[in-house]
Amino acid sequence: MGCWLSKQVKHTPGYEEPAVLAAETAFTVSEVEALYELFRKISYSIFKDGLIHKEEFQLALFKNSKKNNLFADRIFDLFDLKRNGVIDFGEFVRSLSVFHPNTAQDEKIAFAFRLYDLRSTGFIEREELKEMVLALLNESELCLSDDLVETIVDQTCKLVDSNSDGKIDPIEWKEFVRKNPSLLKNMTLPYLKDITMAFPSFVMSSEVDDE
Amino acid sequence: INLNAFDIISLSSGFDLSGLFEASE
Repeated sequence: MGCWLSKQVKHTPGYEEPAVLAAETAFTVSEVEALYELFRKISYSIFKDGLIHKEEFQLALFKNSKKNNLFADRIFDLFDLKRNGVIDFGEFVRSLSVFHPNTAQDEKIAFAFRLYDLRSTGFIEREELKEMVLALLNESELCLSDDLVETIVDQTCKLVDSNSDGKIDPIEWKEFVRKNPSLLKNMTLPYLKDITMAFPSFVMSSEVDDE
Repeated sequence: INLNAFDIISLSSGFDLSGLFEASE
């Protein structure tokens, strides 16, 4: 009698078929497969459970798992669509798709708004704006006087808050970004357009044994 | 002063997702 040894393909938790993700995102099937390789590398870097934890996200971004950064935290939280503290493969691909050059600008504008709406109130409030400016100054070790920070925040609020209700709503944000498109530059990663060319090392077998 | 707070914020290294790709190559 013959005996076959079969290799069981084991995917990460929350794995979704590349064809399904490609249909919903700006990526092709082979790009989603390449992203799976990237996802596996990040999600097995510390906890080795096939899910990206915040420390693994920080390690990938900063080569330091303990480096806290307000904006990286916000991006992690927005990638974590299920709000369970980790990013699974589907969340990773869907969220990265926002940063694809072919993704509609409105989607990028909406994502950036949620990013800056630190307390998820539906508005970017003056205090949030000030908190973000202070975080950046702290990160970059730039020193601006309190008066100058207040002036910059006040001026920006005045500029964006067209109905003068003291906070920035999504319509005001959209209008402001349309006049200042450079504000969206962080929302596009040019190399996502052809991951398989830019990162040939990600292109491996689409059926990978996690063992 | 003609500084826009959002322009300042966008300078954060936290927005640079290229690290995700570089670190994993």
